[in-house]
Order: sequence, then structure tokens, then C-alpha cells
Amino acid sequence: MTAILTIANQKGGVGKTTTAINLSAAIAQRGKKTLLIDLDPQANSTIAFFDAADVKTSMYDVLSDHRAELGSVIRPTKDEMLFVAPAKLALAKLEQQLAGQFDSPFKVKDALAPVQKDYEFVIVDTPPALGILTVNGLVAATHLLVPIQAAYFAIEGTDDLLETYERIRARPNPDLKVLGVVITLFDKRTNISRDTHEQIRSVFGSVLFKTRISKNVRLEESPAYKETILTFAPKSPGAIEYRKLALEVIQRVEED
Amino acid sequence: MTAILTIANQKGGVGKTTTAINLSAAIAQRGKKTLLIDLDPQANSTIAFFDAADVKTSMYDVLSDHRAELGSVIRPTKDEMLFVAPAKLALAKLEQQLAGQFDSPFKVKDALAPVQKDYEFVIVDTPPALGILTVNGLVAATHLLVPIQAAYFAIEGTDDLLETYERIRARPNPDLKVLGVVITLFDKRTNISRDTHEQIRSVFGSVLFKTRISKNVRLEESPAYKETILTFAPKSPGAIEYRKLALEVIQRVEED
Ligand SMILES: Nc1ncnc2c1ncn2[C@@H]1O[C@H](COP(=O)(O)OP(=O)(O)OP(=O)(O)O)[C@@H](O)[C@H]1O
Ligand SMILES: Nc1ncnc2c1ncn2[C@@H]1O[C@H](COP(=O)(O)OP(=O)(O)OP(=O)(O)O)[C@@H](O)[C@H]1O
Ligand SMILES: [Mg+2]
Ligand SMILES: [Mg+2]
Repeated sequence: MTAILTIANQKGGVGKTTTAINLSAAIAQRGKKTLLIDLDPQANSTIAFFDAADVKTSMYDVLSDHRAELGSVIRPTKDEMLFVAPAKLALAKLEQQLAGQFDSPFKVKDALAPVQKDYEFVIVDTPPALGILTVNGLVAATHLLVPIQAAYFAIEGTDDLLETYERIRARPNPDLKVLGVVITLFDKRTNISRDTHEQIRSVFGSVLFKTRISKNVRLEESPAYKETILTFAPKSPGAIEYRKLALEVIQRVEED
Repeated sequence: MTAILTIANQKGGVGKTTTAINLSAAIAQRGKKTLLIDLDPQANSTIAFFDAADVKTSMYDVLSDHRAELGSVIRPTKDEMLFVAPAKLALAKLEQQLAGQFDSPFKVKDALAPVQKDYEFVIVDTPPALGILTVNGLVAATHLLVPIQAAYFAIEGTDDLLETYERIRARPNPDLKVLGVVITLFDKRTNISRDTHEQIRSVFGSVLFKTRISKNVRLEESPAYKETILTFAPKSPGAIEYRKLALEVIQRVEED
């Protein structure tokens, strides 16, 4: 059974893309064939692997009236177990184009159906909004993974996301589960990180992953070199933590 | 003539809200009556001044069919020259509700018209998306102010924003000008910050503000205490830099 993990949080800049890229790579490194789908029009996950100019067809072609096959836009990466379905800026137009079509929340789910059995894991990166693209990611998913920054503004926004999760479970995807919440951009030198970490733990309890991703400049640098943290700085805290997170994610999926 | 500055960048977590709050406060501190309008459903600018539970009426009531007067939702702050028009989560529903109404991009501009002469500056905070709320901010604005993080992903996204700016200028708001681009979250210890700073300078030239906002934990802490940086840590680099930015912003507006 393929695990489809959608990474979502409408708060901006909390590490959704950084988690999507490096978690996918760490899961692939454990020998599990993995597909990373980029649903963000900013295409940050895409440009961490490819030059934007080299991407001809993308998720826009799959979800728009072109109805291209998902299989035809999937590209290999330097890691033979990791594949990427790229995004393009044009995805932003879908918000308007799909509004009102009754089947619009199911586009990604339907596009994934013919290829998902080829992968053990599918990871979906989403934009910082709860619009039609993120909804598509949640409807297609088996599990939701929420990165939360250990910061004041980042905690306030989780009610909104959980309300959307309940609405998705009520109708288009009753099987959706929360796989877990992961603290990102943790800076052990500041009080605000430690205080908010405690607050997040008291709100989420065992849903919180034990692995915490700390601030580490190598994580910021690696996409500029079109590498994941695992090859760019394999001994850095970022690489160690994302490998640990991958273990926890695989374990939670297998226990499900 | 009231200056209406909209702070926008669809890249998440680049310091839009932190700039909206502290720039508004620094401009008010120079004796200019200032209104901060929060158009982000996450209401981060709002919760930096008030408890979310205390906000009864908000920009949602002004922009939805309730058509409340903007004047009736504006609230005073501890600074007698600074006022805030709060946001609420319900704003997120407007994306769907306003889609298709021919006058939907002009809602904020129309709501502002009867009150704007009471303020010398109006600052508008927007969500990390180029949807109907951000478009409303750009249509109502005299100037656009773009915070950019000195980071790899943050640079890639500016084409998209500038394309939207051109489209707004072509039709609903021909008078819109770019007031400037400000580098935020600058970390002088890392190469990536320095490298990307050079890249941003070569792309934007004199449009780039001389003032650069560096990473400073006090900026992250102050909203948790419902204070702006100017009262929370008046001698911190964050307070000094936002006061300097306010001077540059006032100067550019007056030269216009
Ligand atoms: N653990 C980390 N250590 C250091 N920098 C990080 C870390 N995680 C993310 N970053 C940096 O923080 C910024 C925001 O991260 P990222 O772009 O992954 O967040 P996001 O949630 O995907 O943003 P958006 O909301 O725009 O999609 C990026 O510049 C990224 O390189
Ligand atoms: N100069 C700075 N130094 C340290 N922390 C900062 C600075 N500017 C912003 N931050 C912190 O970085 C995070 C992102 O900033 P902020 O919320 O202002 O960005 P935003 O662009 O408004 O995000 P969103 O896209 O979600 O609206 C917040 O936790 C904030 O406290
Ligand atoms: Mg992202
Ligand atoms: Mg914000």
C-alpha cells in the first residue's frame, strides 16, 4: 500500500519545502522508491532539483484541461530511488480555473491513481495557503504531515489547518490521518524556541515527532547547489535529523 | 496625500508581518498618524497587538456582504498615532465568495476612501499568496513594498510578484509604484546571506532600500508580548533598523 504524505501548513516559511525535499531523499536512501510531487506554484521543491527553464511539462499540464498523464511529467533525479513531478508558476492559474468545478478537489487523487503502485512513498509539497492546490493534496493523501516552526506566529495558525483537516475528513477523504507534527527551524540558543517547543508539545502530545529539525545553514545552502542535504553535507545536523525523521515516518506508516 | 503602502511577497515567512508591524510603529513614532490594515486570514499583524478572542469585528465584515464601515472596525493601540484594522480567520472565505464579482478587486480601495484622509500613512499586510486579498491590497495602494529574505528560495519568487504588479498597473491601478525592496532576515555570519544580498542588489539596484533588516531574536519575541520592537527592545538592532527604514520610506514617499 503506497503511503501518500501531504506536507501542509498555511503559515509561510516554516520549512514545508525543506522537509519535502530532504525527507523524500532520506526515505529513498532507505531503499524505498519515492515520488515527490510539487503542488506549489513557487516551484521551490522543483528548483531544488532542476533548473526552472528545463522544466517543460509539469503538474499544471496534469491538473489543467490538458489532462496530461502524471507518468509523463515525472522526472528521475541523481538518486535512482527518487523521482519528482515538477511544478510551474502556471499552477497559480488553477485556483481560478478550477473554482466551481465539482470534481476539482479530486484532480491529484485521480491523476495519481494509475501510477501510485509504482512507489512505496509519495510526498506532496503544498503552497502556504488552504486553497484548491492544498485541498487537492489533502484529498489525495493517506496522511498529513505538519511542519511547525518553534515561533510565536507559527503556533497561532494551527487551528485553521486542523479545521480544514476535519472538513476534508468529513467529506472528500474520510481515511485521511495526521501522521504527525514536526518542529522545524528550532534554535536551541533562544528562549522563544524552547518556550514554544514546550507549548507545541503540550498541544500535540504523542502526535509530535520525537525528531526535531534544528536551524542549520547547510539546509539553506543545499538547494542552491541542486543537492539534498544528504549529499551536500551528509554529516551535518540537518542530514542526521532528516534521516532520523525518515525512520520515524516509515515506522509510523508501517504501524498504521 | 495619504501614502498607502502594501507589503507583499507570495513567498512565505520573509518578514511581511514583522515589517508591517514595526515599520508602522516606527512611522507613527515620527508623529505621523498611521493605520495598519491586516488582510491576512492568519491575522498575525492583529495578534501582535490584540488577543484574537477580543477581536469582534474585522476586515472580514468590511469586505464581505456585511459591508461594515472601515471606520467602525479600526482600533487604537498603546501608541496614540498608530491604529489597526484587524483581520480574522473568516477572511479566508472571501477568496471563494468574491471570485467572479466584477468589483471584487476594489473592495479595500472603496472601503478606505472615506477614512484615508485621517491618516498620513496606511500600511497593508497581506497573506503569502497572490489571491484576491493581496490583489485588493495592490489595487488600493499608492506604493508596493517588497520584503525579500536573503535566501535561495526567496529570490526565485520575485518574477511572479513583479508580473502581478505589472498586471495591476495595466488595469485596475495604473498609479501603483514600487516604493522599494527591503532585505530581511539577513544573517551576516552566513555566506548564503551575503551571496544572495549581492544577487538582490544586482537585480534591483537603487530600488533596494539602503537599510537592511538583520536576524535578531528580539523581533521574534516582541509579538508574543503584544509589543512592537520599539517598546520591547528599543536599543536592539531590530529597533534601530526599522527606525532607519521608516526614515527612508518617509523620504521616498515625500520625494515622489
Ligand atoms: N532547519 C532549517 N535550518 C535553516 N534554514 C532552514 C531550515 N528549514 C528551512 N530553512 C530555510 O528557511 C526558509 C523557509 O523554508 P521553506 O522554504 O522550506 O519553507 P516553506 O514552508 O516551504 O515556505 P513557503 O511557505 O513559502 O512554501 C528557506 O530559505 C529555507 O532554506
Ligand atoms: N529580522 C528578523 N529577525 C528574526 N526573526 C524574524 C525577523 N523577521 C521575521 N522574523 C521571524 O520569522 C518568522 C517569519 O516572519 P513573518 O511572520 O513576519 O513573515 P511573513 O512573510 O509575514 O510570513 P507569512 O508568509 O506567513 O505571512 C516569524 O516567526 C518572525 O518572528
Ligand atoms: Mg515551500
Ligand atoms: Mg505574515
